[in-house]
Amino acid sequence: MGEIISIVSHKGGVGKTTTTVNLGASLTLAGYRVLLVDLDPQGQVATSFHFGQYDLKCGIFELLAEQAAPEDAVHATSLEGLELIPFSAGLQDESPLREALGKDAHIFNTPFSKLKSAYDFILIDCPPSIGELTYASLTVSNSIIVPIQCEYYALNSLGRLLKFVRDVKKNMNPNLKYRGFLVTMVDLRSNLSRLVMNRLRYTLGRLVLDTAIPRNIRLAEVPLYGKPAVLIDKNSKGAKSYIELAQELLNQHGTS
Amino acid sequence: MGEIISIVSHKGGVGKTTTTVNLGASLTLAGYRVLLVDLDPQGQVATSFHFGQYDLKCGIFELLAEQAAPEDAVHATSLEGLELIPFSAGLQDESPLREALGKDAHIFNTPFSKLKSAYDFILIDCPPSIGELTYASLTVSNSIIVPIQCEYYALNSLGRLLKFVRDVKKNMNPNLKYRGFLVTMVDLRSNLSRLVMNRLRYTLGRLVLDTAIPRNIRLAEVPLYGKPAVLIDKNSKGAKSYIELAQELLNQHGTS
Ligand SMILES: Nc1ncnc2c1ncn2[C@@H]1O[C@H](COP(=O)(O)OP(=O)(O)OP(=O)(O)O)[C@@H](O)[C@H]1O
Ligand SMILES: Nc1ncnc2c1ncn2[C@@H]1O[C@H](COP(=O)(O)OP(=O)(O)OP(=O)(O)O)[C@@H](O)[C@H]1O
Ligand SMILES: [Mg+2]
Ligand SMILES: [Mg+2]
Repeated sequence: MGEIISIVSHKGGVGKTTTTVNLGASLTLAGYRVLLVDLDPQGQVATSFHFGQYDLKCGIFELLAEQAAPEDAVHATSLEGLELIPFSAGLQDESPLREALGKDAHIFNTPFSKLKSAYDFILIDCPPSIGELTYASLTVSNSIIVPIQCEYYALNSLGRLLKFVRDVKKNMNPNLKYRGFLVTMVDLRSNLSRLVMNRLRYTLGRLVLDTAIPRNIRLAEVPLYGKPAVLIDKNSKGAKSYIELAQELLNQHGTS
Repeated sequence: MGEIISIVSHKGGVGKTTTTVNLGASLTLAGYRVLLVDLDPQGQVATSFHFGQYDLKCGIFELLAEQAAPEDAVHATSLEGLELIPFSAGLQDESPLREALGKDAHIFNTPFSKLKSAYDFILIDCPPSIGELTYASLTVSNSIIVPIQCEYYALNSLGRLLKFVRDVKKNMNPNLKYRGFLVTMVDLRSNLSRLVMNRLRYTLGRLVLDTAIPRNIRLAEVPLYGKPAVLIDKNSKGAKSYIELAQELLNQHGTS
């Protein structure tokens, strides 16, 4: 049975999409069947694989509006064993979806329970906000990974996120667990990075994953080529750190 | 009469808050009275000036819930002539505010018309989403600045934003103008930055501001000290570029 992991942060630009795409590909390279689900209306998971608007049949938007079946929304990628569900096939105004989720946060349960049996991991890329979409994602997930940038603003926005997760756990999904906080864009030459890393380990302790993702221009460049870094430049620092992250999560799983 | 400028982007982490704080301070140093308004529930404009939760009396949240008058929500900063209205005094769940804005997007008009007469510029820091908060902000604004990161994902998310601004202009605020697109985190040593810059100038033409903000670690570090870069390290590349941006906008204004 597949594990559903939400990649969550209400702080923008911290590496949620980059983590979803590269961790997903790394788990596939390790032999697992992986589905990426894009819950961010920006639709950048599909962009990372160079799906244009006309290549997409339908997405999570159409799936929840009951205009499509789960198997219609699944699209194959260039990597065998890695598939994705985009946010939607068109430029959608997401308000109707938000409204539907606002009324019934369990709306994801049925489509996802069908998908769970076909994959080992389902990674959900969340939008940069604490709203209905992220709430519904946490409601259906087994666990969460929180990318956190090694910068000052990231430290101060932690309180809101921790409270949000506590609320979901209490009201909707008592089994929700942290897989951990993933420190991203680390530049160990800078004092700021070292200071933030220390504060995070002090505040969050064991919740901080051992693997940290370095700031690495290759991770920002590879979306130009439409493939994850672990496929195009396996030896880059960025790719290696995501392969390492996949290993850490697989080892962690063995003990949980 | 003051000009209200929204700092807008639904893409996260592109430098909206950094631009609000440093452009605001640069305009104040040039002799103008400036108000910063934080419409992002993350509340990072106040964090940039090291306001703790207990230093804030009330914010835009309380102002719109009619629990406070505009002058109560205004807080002085360490720079004479630069003031701010935080998002709120507590850790607020922003749903009631979003609901109120969803019903009446003109809700900002009254408080802001009082504030307009007391300042030359009012800069509104928007959250990373296309939702009720950003919609209401554009409805009350004279103009907008769109920070856009010099990276691949930024290019592809442009279409949604341009459409959103067109909709607001058509339905709510026909006088809304672009002050321009501000390219941020530029690293001219990287091919990616040069490629994205060229594509942006090709797609947006004159809408792209001449001033570009370089990637500069000082801009990320100064929030640690609770003051804008233009106050702490005037000679840093980051601070100089924001001072240059203020000049470009002031010269632009003379001709508009
Ligand atoms: N480790 C890294 N080193 C360098 N650049 C990175 C790294 N991780 C991500 N990036 C780049 O930083 C930008 C932000 O990353 P990304 O879009 O993955 O963040 P996000 O949290 O998904 O953003 P949003 O909040 O808009 O959804 C992107 O342009 C990406 O290519
Ligand atoms: N020119 C720059 N050079 C280096 N770092 C920068 C620059 N501009 C901003 N930063 C840093 O990048 C991160 C993102 O910037 P910022 O928080 O201002 O973006 P934002 O668009 O307001 O994010 P959000 O979408 O979460 O509101 C911050 O840690 C900030 O300190
Ligand atoms: Mg993203
Ligand atoms: Mg911000």
